[in-house]
Amino acid sequence: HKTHRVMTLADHISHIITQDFARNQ
Amino acid sequence: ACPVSGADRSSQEIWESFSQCFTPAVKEVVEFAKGIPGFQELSQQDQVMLLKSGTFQVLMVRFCTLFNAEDRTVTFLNGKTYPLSTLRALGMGSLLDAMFEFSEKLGSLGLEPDEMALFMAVVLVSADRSGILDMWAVEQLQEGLIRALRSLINRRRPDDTTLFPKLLLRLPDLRTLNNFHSEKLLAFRID
Repeated sequence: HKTHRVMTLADHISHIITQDFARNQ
Repeated sequence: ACPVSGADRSSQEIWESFSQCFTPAVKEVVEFAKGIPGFQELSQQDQVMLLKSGTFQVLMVRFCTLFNAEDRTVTFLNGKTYPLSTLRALGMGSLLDAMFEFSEKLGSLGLEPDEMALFMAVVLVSADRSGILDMWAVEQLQEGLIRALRSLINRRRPDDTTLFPKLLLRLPDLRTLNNFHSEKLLAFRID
């Protein structure tokens, strides 16, 4: 049995961008 | 890079693989943005807001070269080509149809790689302004990039005065693509 995180493409894009900027701060 | 790899994969695995395709592509847009002259002079908040609003549209421009409108196939980053009929099984039929239509229109303009890159920069800074703190700074950046794009295109094709306006008309197309399709669902397996 697998668990999935479902999100919209827009939310996924937002998440990656937020992560990237937080990492580079 | 590899949305389909044999009949032994379940549709869920295919969907996960397709969803994963977007992660490295989004990171590349962030790196691309940092290379746009003037982009990193905006406040960090405004950089983030433009990227959140504009990345989907930049990806649509970037990916349009992978779509072959003539034989209705898509080439993925692993170099393999899949017919639209196969990809419809992923449930992205309406997005793929819109992409084919958009890629046909943009492809017909015959842009060189540097023109395409400058156009992507214009697309990014022309994204929705909701949440932007310094509108003036973003508008100045946009105007500068549009001027550079116009200059590049007109210098290279002095006899074609319609190309630049036709290119700008793709901006509302991209906004429509964004509004209709950025809410599509992706699925990531949590291990």
